[in-house]
Amino acid sequence: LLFLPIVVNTWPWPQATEAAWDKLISSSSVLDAVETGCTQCEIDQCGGSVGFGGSPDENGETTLDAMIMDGGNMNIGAVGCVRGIKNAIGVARRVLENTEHTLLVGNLAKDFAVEMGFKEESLSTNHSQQMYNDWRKSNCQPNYRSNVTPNPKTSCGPYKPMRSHVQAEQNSRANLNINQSNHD
Amino acid sequence: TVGMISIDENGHVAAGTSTNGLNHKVPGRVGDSPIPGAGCYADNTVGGAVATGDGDVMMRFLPSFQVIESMRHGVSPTQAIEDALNRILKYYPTFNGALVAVSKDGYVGAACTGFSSFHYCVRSHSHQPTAVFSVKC
Repeated sequence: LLFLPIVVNTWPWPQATEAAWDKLISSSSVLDAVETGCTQCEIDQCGGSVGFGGSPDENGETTLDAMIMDGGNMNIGAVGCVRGIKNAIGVARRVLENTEHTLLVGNLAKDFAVEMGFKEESLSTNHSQQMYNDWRKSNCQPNYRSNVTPNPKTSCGPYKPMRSHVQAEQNSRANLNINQSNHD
Repeated sequence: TVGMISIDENGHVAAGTSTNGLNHKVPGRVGDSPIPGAGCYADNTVGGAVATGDGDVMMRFLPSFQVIESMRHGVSPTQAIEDALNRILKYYPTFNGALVAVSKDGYVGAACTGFSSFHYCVRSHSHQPTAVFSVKC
Protein backbone atom coordinates (compact mmCIF):
# COMPACT_ATOMS: atom_id res chain seq x y z
CA LEU A 1 0.00 0.00 0.00
CA LEU A 2 3.07 2.21 0.05
CA PHE A 3 2.50 2.64 -3.67
CA LEU A 4 -1.03 4.05 -3.38
CA PRO A 5 -2.50 6.34 -4.53
CA ILE A 6 -1.19 5.99 -8.07
CA VAL A 7 -1.91 7.17 -11.61
CA VAL A 8 -0.51 5.39 -14.66
CA ASN A 9 -1.02 6.03 -18.36
CA THR A 10 0.18 4.78 -21.72
CA TRP A 11 2.76 6.72 -23.76
CA PRO A 12 5.04 9.57 -22.61
CA TRP A 13 2.39 12.16 -21.90
CA PRO A 14 3.15 13.26 -18.32
CA GLN A 15 0.94 16.33 -18.51
CA ALA A 16 -2.06 13.99 -18.59
CA THR A 17 -0.67 12.02 -15.66
CA GLU A 18 -0.12 15.19 -13.63
CA ALA A 19 -3.63 16.44 -14.39
CA ALA A 20 -5.11 13.14 -13.24
CA TRP A 21 -2.91 13.09 -10.13
CA ASP A 22 -3.87 16.62 -9.13
CA LYS A 23 -7.54 15.73 -9.52
CA LEU A 24 -7.13 12.51 -7.57
CA ILE A 25 -5.50 14.33 -4.66
CA SER A 26 -8.02 17.17 -4.66
CA SER A 27 -11.20 15.16 -5.22
CA SER A 28 -10.32 11.66 -3.97
CA SER A 29 -12.32 10.37 -6.95
CA VAL A 30 -10.59 7.87 -9.22
CA LEU A 31 -13.23 8.45 -11.89
CA ASP A 32 -12.67 12.20 -11.79
CA ALA A 33 -8.94 11.58 -12.05
CA VAL A 34 -9.23 9.37 -15.13
CA GLU A 35 -11.69 11.75 -16.79
CA THR A 36 -9.47 14.75 -16.08
CA GLY A 37 -6.31 13.05 -17.28
CA CYS A 38 -7.86 11.84 -20.52
CA THR A 39 -9.48 15.25 -21.05
CA GLN A 40 -6.05 16.86 -20.75
CA CYS A 41 -4.80 14.61 -23.53
CA GLU A 42 -7.83 15.47 -25.67
CA ILE A 43 -7.06 19.18 -25.21
CA ASP A 44 -3.35 18.67 -25.90
CA GLN A 45 -4.05 16.32 -28.84
CA CYS A 46 -1.50 13.94 -27.31
CA GLY A 47 0.74 12.49 -30.00
CA GLY A 48 -1.87 13.33 -32.61
CA SER A 49 -3.67 10.12 -31.62
CA VAL A 50 -6.00 11.65 -29.00
CA GLY A 51 -8.62 14.32 -29.44
CA PHE A 52 -9.62 16.56 -32.32
CA GLY A 53 -7.55 17.21 -35.43
CA GLY A 54 -5.98 13.76 -35.77
CA SER A 55 -6.37 10.45 -37.55
CA PRO A 56 -8.76 11.53 -40.33
CA ASP A 57 -10.79 8.71 -41.85
CA GLU A 58 -11.19 7.98 -45.58
CA ASN A 59 -13.46 11.00 -45.84
CA GLY A 60 -11.09 13.26 -43.94
CA GLU A 61 -13.24 13.31 -40.81
CA THR A 62 -11.95 12.87 -37.26
CA THR A 63 -14.14 10.80 -34.93
CA LEU A 64 -13.46 9.90 -31.32
CA ASP A 65 -13.76 6.81 -29.10
CA ALA A 66 -13.58 6.79 -25.31
CA MET A 67 -14.44 4.66 -22.29
CA ILE A 68 -14.37 4.98 -18.52
CA MET A 69 -14.82 2.10 -16.05
CA ASP A 70 -15.49 2.02 -12.33
CA GLY A 71 -13.72 -1.00 -10.85
CA GLY A 72 -15.87 -0.86 -7.74
CA ASN A 73 -19.23 -1.64 -9.34
CA MET A 74 -18.15 -2.58 -12.91
CA ASN A 75 -20.13 0.33 -14.31
CA ILE A 76 -18.91 1.52 -17.70
CA GLY A 77 -19.64 4.46 -19.95
CA ALA A 78 -18.31 4.49 -23.50
CA VAL A 79 -18.74 6.25 -26.82
CA GLY A 80 -17.65 5.15 -30.28
CA CYS A 81 -17.20 7.04 -33.52
CA VAL A 82 -18.48 10.27 -31.99
CA ARG A 83 -18.68 13.17 -34.40
CA GLY A 84 -18.36 16.84 -33.56
CA ILE A 85 -17.66 16.62 -29.82
CA LYS A 86 -14.12 17.29 -28.56
CA ASN A 87 -14.48 15.93 -25.01
CA ALA A 88 -15.18 12.25 -25.76
CA ILE A 89 -14.14 11.00 -22.32
CA GLY A 90 -16.51 13.55 -20.79
CA VAL A 91 -19.37 12.15 -22.83
CA ALA A 92 -18.36 8.62 -21.80
CA ARG A 93 -18.56 9.76 -18.17
CA ARG A 94 -22.08 11.04 -18.82
CA VAL A 95 -23.03 7.66 -20.32
CA LEU A 96 -21.75 6.08 -17.10
CA GLU A 97 -23.41 8.57 -14.76
CA ASN A 98 -26.63 9.44 -16.59
CA THR A 99 -27.75 6.28 -18.38
CA GLU A 100 -28.23 2.61 -17.67
CA HIS A 101 -26.34 1.82 -20.90
CA THR A 102 -22.70 1.03 -21.65
CA LEU A 103 -21.89 2.23 -25.17
CA LEU A 104 -23.37 4.89 -27.43
CA VAL A 105 -22.13 5.41 -30.98
CA GLY A 106 -22.07 7.74 -33.94
CA ASN A 107 -24.39 10.64 -34.62
CA LEU A 108 -26.77 9.61 -31.88
CA ALA A 109 -23.95 9.67 -29.35
CA LYS A 110 -23.31 13.23 -30.50
CA ASP A 111 -26.99 14.05 -29.97
CA PHE A 112 -26.73 12.62 -26.46
CA ALA A 113 -23.66 14.73 -25.81
CA VAL A 114 -25.38 17.90 -26.93
CA GLU A 115 -28.35 17.02 -24.72
CA MET A 116 -25.90 16.65 -21.82
CA GLY A 117 -24.54 20.14 -22.48
CA PHE A 118 -21.50 19.50 -24.65
CA LYS A 119 -20.74 21.92 -27.48
CA GLU A 120 -20.91 20.64 -31.05
CA GLU A 121 -17.92 21.79 -33.11
CA SER A 122 -15.72 20.61 -35.95
CA LEU A 123 -13.01 18.09 -35.10
CA SER A 124 -11.06 18.91 -38.25
CA THR A 125 -7.97 21.13 -38.32
CA ASN A 126 -5.61 22.31 -41.02
CA HIS A 127 -3.30 19.50 -39.93
CA SER A 128 -5.91 16.76 -40.27
CA GLN A 129 -7.02 18.20 -43.61
CA GLN A 130 -3.40 18.14 -44.82
CA MET A 131 -3.05 14.53 -43.67
CA TYR A 132 -6.14 13.68 -45.67
CA ASN A 133 -4.92 15.55 -48.77
CA ASP A 134 -1.53 13.84 -48.58
CA TRP A 135 -3.22 10.45 -48.30
CA ARG A 136 -5.34 11.12 -51.37
CA LYS A 137 -2.25 12.22 -53.33
CA SER A 138 -0.52 8.94 -52.41
CA ASN A 139 -3.34 6.90 -53.98
CA CYS A 140 -5.02 6.44 -50.60
CA GLN A 141 -2.14 4.49 -49.02
CA PRO A 142 -2.05 2.94 -46.47
CA ASN A 143 -5.51 1.47 -46.88
CA TYR A 144 -7.63 -0.84 -44.70
CA ARG A 145 -9.93 -2.19 -47.42
CA SER A 146 -9.63 -5.78 -48.61
CA ASN A 147 -11.25 -7.97 -51.24
CA VAL A 148 -12.70 -4.99 -53.06
CA THR A 149 -12.41 -3.47 -56.49
CA PRO A 150 -10.63 -1.34 -57.57
CA ASN A 151 -7.48 -2.68 -55.90
CA PRO A 152 -7.18 -0.80 -52.59
CA LYS A 153 -3.38 -1.27 -52.64
CA THR A 154 -3.12 1.03 -55.65
CA SER A 155 -6.36 2.95 -56.01
CA CYS A 156 -8.76 5.17 -54.14
CA GLY A 157 -12.44 4.34 -53.89
CA PRO A 158 -15.31 4.16 -54.18
CA TYR A 159 -14.99 0.42 -53.72
CA LYS A 160 -17.25 -2.53 -54.38
CA PRO A 161 -16.86 -6.04 -52.97
CA MET A 162 -15.18 -8.65 -55.15
CA ARG A 163 -17.46 -11.53 -56.08
CA SER A 164 -15.04 -14.05 -54.61
CA HIS A 165 -11.74 -14.04 -52.81
CA VAL A 166 -9.18 -16.48 -51.48
CA GLN A 167 -9.27 -16.87 -47.70
CA ALA A 168 -5.83 -16.35 -46.25
CA GLU A 169 -4.50 -19.31 -44.28
CA GLN A 170 -2.71 -17.10 -41.80
CA ASN A 171 -3.70 -13.72 -40.52
CA SER A 172 -1.36 -11.12 -41.90
CA ARG A 173 -1.91 -7.46 -41.28
CA ALA A 174 -0.43 -5.25 -43.95
CA ASN A 175 2.20 -2.73 -42.90
CA LEU A 176 -0.11 0.06 -41.81
CA ASN A 177 2.53 2.15 -40.04
CA ILE A 178 1.05 1.68 -36.59
CA ASN A 179 3.30 3.64 -34.25
CA GLN A 180 3.25 6.29 -31.54
CA SER A 181 1.39 8.77 -33.76
CA ASN A 182 -0.93 6.24 -35.39
CA HIS A 183 -2.54 3.77 -33.05
CA ASP A 184 -5.55 2.98 -30.90
CA THR B 1 -4.88 6.27 -27.47
CA VAL B 2 -4.26 7.42 -23.99
CA GLY B 3 -5.13 4.65 -21.55
CA MET B 4 -5.19 5.63 -17.90
CA ILE B 5 -5.52 3.83 -14.55
CA SER B 6 -6.13 5.55 -11.25
CA ILE B 7 -6.14 3.89 -7.82
CA ASP B 8 -6.82 5.79 -4.60
CA GLU B 9 -5.38 5.06 -1.16
CA ASN B 10 -8.39 2.86 -0.36
CA GLY B 11 -7.83 0.64 -3.40
CA HIS B 12 -10.66 2.02 -5.52
CA VAL B 13 -9.72 1.49 -9.17
CA ALA B 14 -10.86 3.30 -12.32
CA ALA B 15 -9.60 3.02 -15.88
CA GLY B 16 -10.27 4.92 -19.07
CA THR B 17 -9.28 5.46 -22.68
CA SER B 18 -9.59 8.19 -25.27
CA THR B 19 -8.52 8.10 -28.91
CA ASN B 20 -9.10 9.31 -32.44
CA GLY B 21 -8.13 5.88 -33.75
CA LEU B 22 -6.10 4.95 -36.81
CA ASN B 23 -5.22 7.25 -39.68
CA HIS B 24 -7.35 6.79 -42.81
CA LYS B 25 -9.67 4.23 -41.26
CA VAL B 26 -12.85 3.15 -43.04
CA PRO B 27 -15.59 5.59 -41.95
CA GLY B 28 -17.59 4.18 -39.07
CA ARG B 29 -14.71 2.09 -37.75
CA VAL B 30 -14.36 1.79 -33.97
CA GLY B 31 -11.23 0.38 -32.34
CA ASP B 32 -10.64 -1.34 -29.04
CA SER B 33 -10.71 1.81 -26.93
CA PRO B 34 -14.46 1.88 -26.12
CA ILE B 35 -14.78 -1.92 -25.87
CA PRO B 36 -14.84 -3.19 -22.26
CA GLY B 37 -12.03 -5.65 -21.66
CA ALA B 38 -10.22 -4.55 -24.81
CA GLY B 39 -9.10 -0.93 -24.33
CA CYS B 40 -9.22 -1.14 -20.56
CA TYR B 41 -10.62 -3.02 -17.60
CA ALA B 42 -10.76 -2.38 -13.88
CA ASP B 43 -11.70 -4.39 -10.82
CA ASN B 44 -11.18 -3.18 -7.26
CA THR B 45 -10.37 -6.71 -6.14
CA VAL B 46 -7.52 -7.04 -8.68
CA GLY B 47 -6.38 -3.76 -10.28
CA GLY B 48 -6.53 -2.13 -13.69
CA ALA B 49 -5.20 -2.68 -17.20
CA VAL B 50 -5.06 -0.54 -20.35
CA ALA B 51 -4.07 -1.38 -23.91
CA THR B 52 -2.79 0.53 -26.93
CA GLY B 53 -1.80 -0.39 -30.47
CA ASP B 54 -3.68 -2.06 -33.31
CA GLY B 55 -7.24 -1.95 -32.01
CA ASP B 56 -8.73 -4.08 -34.77
CA VAL B 57 -6.66 -6.99 -33.49
CA MET B 58 -6.82 -6.22 -29.78
CA MET B 59 -10.60 -6.09 -29.67
CA ARG B 60 -10.66 -9.71 -30.88
CA PHE B 61 -8.75 -10.88 -27.79
CA LEU B 62 -9.90 -8.63 -24.93
CA PRO B 63 -6.34 -8.37 -23.61
CA SER B 64 -7.13 -5.98 -20.75
CA PHE B 65 -9.71 -8.41 -19.41
CA GLN B 66 -7.29 -11.30 -19.78
CA VAL B 67 -4.62 -9.42 -17.86
CA ILE B 68 -7.01 -8.73 -14.99
CA GLU B 69 -8.11 -12.36 -14.87
CA SER B 70 -4.49 -13.58 -14.84
CA MET B 71 -3.65 -11.13 -12.05
CA ARG B 72 -6.71 -12.36 -10.15
CA HIS B 73 -5.03 -15.77 -10.09
CA GLY B 74 -1.79 -14.40 -8.69
CA VAL B 75 0.19 -13.66 -11.83
CA SER B 76 2.30 -10.47 -11.74
CA PRO B 77 1.22 -7.53 -13.92
CA THR B 78 4.15 -7.88 -16.32
CA GLN B 79 3.78 -11.65 -16.69
CA ALA B 80 0.02 -11.27 -17.19
CA ILE B 81 0.64 -8.76 -19.98
CA GLU B 82 3.24 -10.95 -21.65
CA ASP B 83 0.79 -13.86 -21.58
CA ALA B 84 -1.91 -11.71 -23.20
CA LEU B 85 0.45 -10.45 -25.90
CA ASN B 86 1.70 -13.96 -26.64
CA ARG B 87 -1.85 -15.13 -27.13
CA ILE B 88 -2.35 -12.42 -29.77
CA LEU B 89 1.03 -13.09 -31.41
CA LYS B 90 0.09 -16.73 -31.89
CA TYR B 91 -2.52 -15.59 -34.41
CA TYR B 92 -1.06 -12.24 -35.53
CA PRO B 93 2.77 -12.53 -35.53
CA THR B 94 3.28 -8.95 -36.74
CA PHE B 95 0.91 -7.38 -34.21
CA ASN B 96 1.78 -3.97 -32.74
CA GLY B 97 0.59 -3.27 -29.24
CA ALA B 98 1.35 -2.61 -25.60
CA LEU B 99 -0.36 -2.95 -22.24
CA VAL B 100 0.16 -1.42 -18.83
CA ALA B 101 -1.35 -2.90 -15.68
CA VAL B 102 -1.42 -1.95 -12.02
CA SER B 103 -2.26 -4.33 -9.21
CA LYS B 104 -4.60 -3.24 -6.45
CA ASP B 105 -1.49 -2.79 -4.29
CA GLY B 106 0.09 -0.40 -6.76
CA TYR B 107 2.58 -2.67 -8.49
CA VAL B 108 3.02 -1.64 -12.13
CA GLY B 109 3.87 -3.82 -15.13
CA ALA B 110 4.17 -3.16 -18.85
CA ALA B 111 5.14 -5.00 -22.01
CA CYS B 112 4.89 -4.41 -25.74
CA THR B 113 5.40 -5.98 -29.15
CA GLY B 114 6.00 -4.61 -32.61
CA PHE B 115 7.40 -1.25 -31.48
CA SER B 116 11.10 -0.76 -30.78
CA SER B 117 10.17 0.43 -27.30
CA PHE B 118 7.15 1.65 -25.39
CA HIS B 119 6.91 4.47 -22.86
CA TYR B 120 4.43 4.90 -20.03
CA CYS B 121 3.95 7.33 -17.16
CA VAL B 122 3.68 6.69 -13.42
CA ARG B 123 2.72 9.23 -10.74
CA SER B 124 2.62 8.43 -7.04
CA HIS B 125 4.10 9.83 -3.86
CA SER B 126 7.19 7.78 -4.77
CA HIS B 127 7.31 9.19 -8.29
CA GLN B 128 7.03 12.96 -8.22
CA PRO B 129 6.91 14.57 -10.63
CA THR B 130 5.64 11.96 -13.07
CA ALA B 131 8.19 9.33 -14.06
CA VAL B 132 8.34 8.18 -17.66
CA PHE B 133 9.42 4.55 -17.99
CA SER B 134 10.46 2.68 -21.10
CA VAL B 135 10.28 -1.01 -21.93
CA LYS B 136 11.89 -2.70 -24.91
CA CYS B 137 9.51 -4.71 -27.01
